[in-house]
Amino acid sequence: MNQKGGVGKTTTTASLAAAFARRGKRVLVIDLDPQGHLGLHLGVTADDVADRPNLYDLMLDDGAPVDDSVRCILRTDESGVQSDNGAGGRGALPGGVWLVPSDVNLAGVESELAGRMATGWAQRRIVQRIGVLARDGILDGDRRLPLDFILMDCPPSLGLLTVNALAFAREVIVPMQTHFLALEGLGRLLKTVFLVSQSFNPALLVSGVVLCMHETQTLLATEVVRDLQAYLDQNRKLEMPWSEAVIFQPPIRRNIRLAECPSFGKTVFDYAPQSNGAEDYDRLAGSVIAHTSHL
Amino acid sequence: MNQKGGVGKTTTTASLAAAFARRGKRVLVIDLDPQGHLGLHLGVTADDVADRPNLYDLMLDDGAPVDDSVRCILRTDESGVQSDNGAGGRGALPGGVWLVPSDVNLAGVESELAGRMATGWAQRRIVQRIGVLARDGILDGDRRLPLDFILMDCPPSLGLLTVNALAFAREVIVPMQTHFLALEGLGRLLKTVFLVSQSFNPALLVSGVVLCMHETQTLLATEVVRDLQAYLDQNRKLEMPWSEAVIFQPPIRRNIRLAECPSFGKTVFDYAPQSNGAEDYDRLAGSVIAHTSHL
Ligand SMILES: Nc1ncnc2c1ncn2[C@@H]1O[C@H](COP(=O)(O)OP(=O)(O)OP(=O)(O)O)[C@@H](O)[C@H]1O
Ligand SMILES: Nc1ncnc2c1ncn2[C@@H]1O[C@H](COP(=O)(O)OP(=O)(O)OP(=O)(O)O)[C@@H](O)[C@H]1O
Ligand SMILES: [Mg+2]
Ligand SMILES: [Mg+2]
Repeated sequence: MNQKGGVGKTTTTASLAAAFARRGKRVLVIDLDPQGHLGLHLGVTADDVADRPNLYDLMLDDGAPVDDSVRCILRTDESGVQSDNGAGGRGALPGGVWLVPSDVNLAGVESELAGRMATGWAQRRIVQRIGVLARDGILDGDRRLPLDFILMDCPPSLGLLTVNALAFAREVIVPMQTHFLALEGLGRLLKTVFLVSQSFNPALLVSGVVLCMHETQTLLATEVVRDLQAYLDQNRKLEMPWSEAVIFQPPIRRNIRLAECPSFGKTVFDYAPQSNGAEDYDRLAGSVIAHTSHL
Repeated sequence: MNQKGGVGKTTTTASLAAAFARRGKRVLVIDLDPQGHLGLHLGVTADDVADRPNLYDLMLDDGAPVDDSVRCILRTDESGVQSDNGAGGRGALPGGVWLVPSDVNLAGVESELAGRMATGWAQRRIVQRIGVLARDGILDGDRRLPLDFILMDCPPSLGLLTVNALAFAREVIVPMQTHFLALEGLGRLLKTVFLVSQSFNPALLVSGVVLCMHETQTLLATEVVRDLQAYLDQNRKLEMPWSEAVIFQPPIRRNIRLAECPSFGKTVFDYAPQSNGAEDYDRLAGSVIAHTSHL
């Protein structure tokens, strides 16, 4: 999450999911942005999803079956090699990426659910609808596969959709562009995390920041990273959800392949596996897995 | 406006305003984004504005005096040379930039005004409150200065704040990053323009697109520009608000100075007047003035 626009939330969600799958993990990604860019990045178009429930249907209608909303994006064998997209294999559990797609109607969900905010019902729709997948796993043929990760891609706002994600999440990853304005919004972001953790999700933690579109040679980037590290270190003793937050390594360098691959509906690992973008996200995935597993 | 995040809306608003002022024009800029980055870019902090009405106050309370919400950012003499920031000079009318700052509470304005959407009152708050400045000019000492331009910086969404801007504007400028996802959202953006022009503002036009953070050497940027030009050209005969839309020249090249200057609360013209960023926005300002004056 990050309320600032265009900082790499969607690119990070798609790339980390694919990188986890290449390590044999099972990842459910949820597109909370009415703009639907996560789905596009993963090769799913509006037509593909027209005949099945999407996140909007799930949030508004308890009758919409959550299993029908999940679509398989890619499968890997347990060592992470991509296998065909057939459902329900036998033997060892596959890794892979599954998606609950968004819908343009999500843009109105805040007004549509406004009447049910006071009770906290509107803020817990993802808890209520997706919780079962976290608990029971996702349907794959006639078996259910337990999930290793659920990644939620938020829109650039601190509204009801992002609050739903925070109410459900175990940890928050904050993609940030190493520009001045990135730091400026961080205080408000953390305040929102604090309020949601108080009201709805006491176990919520901010595990760390991902530096996106990092221009390694510039003074600006260096200063922003230094200021960010200082900010996080000052907060270590405070017993806040971000007291343990780190800057994940490595930073993700600016790389044209990461800008190109969404137009092919592919992650950078399919589109340009030798690029800096693939290398950086692969190493980042290793750091996130190591960091998360000790939480 | 552009619902996609981080594409250069704020940078373009601040830089064009300063470029216009350097040509002796008088520009009112209005920050519609609860994140308040336009104010920051122009050197205005939350403390500076605490004792005066901001845009949230104007939209919620008809009693808040609009003249009090306007603050002078910079003044130029009529040939565009920056003069000191004193109010109410004599003689020839100065150019300059004036700001109506935003406020974090704007994030809630959609819910707060939800009950008054049906009548169209909520969508026309800017028309109602700012219209008087367009008509009578802004207060400068004991005289009123007529405005040459009003620039409204929108948040990354197509919600009530952006609708307010569209209901008031004469023309729409769309900053776009020359990446794939930029084109993908354009259809929805234009649909919103169409709906608002139908309901509230029949004279509304899309004058054109500003290409931001343009990476001139890349194939991706070249292809995106070509696809965009084709899209605009196909729409020429349709009698839509964007039938005459152009791609403004020149594109704004990616330039680290444009990323650095907000942290100093300065426009690129103060911070790095010899940079590519300053040159590109200055030339763009000339194109926009030429294009706009024939509308
Ligand atoms: N490391 C990178 N190098 C180059 N381009 C990048 C990189 N990361 C992301 N991009 C591109 O920058 C743009 C913005 O990235 P992205 O869509 O991931 O941001 P976002 O935070 O999800 O945006 P939004 O706030 O609109 O949801 C996209 O066109 C994307 O392809
Ligand atoms: N031409 C450029 N070269 C380099 N950096 C740029 C350029 N234009 C803008 N930036 C930087 O990119 C980031 C995003 O730009 P900006 O804030 O203007 O986008 P925005 O569309 O207003 O974002 P939001 O959707 O959050 O309002 C900022 O850190 C800004 O300083
Ligand atoms: Mg996104
Ligand atoms: Mg902005």
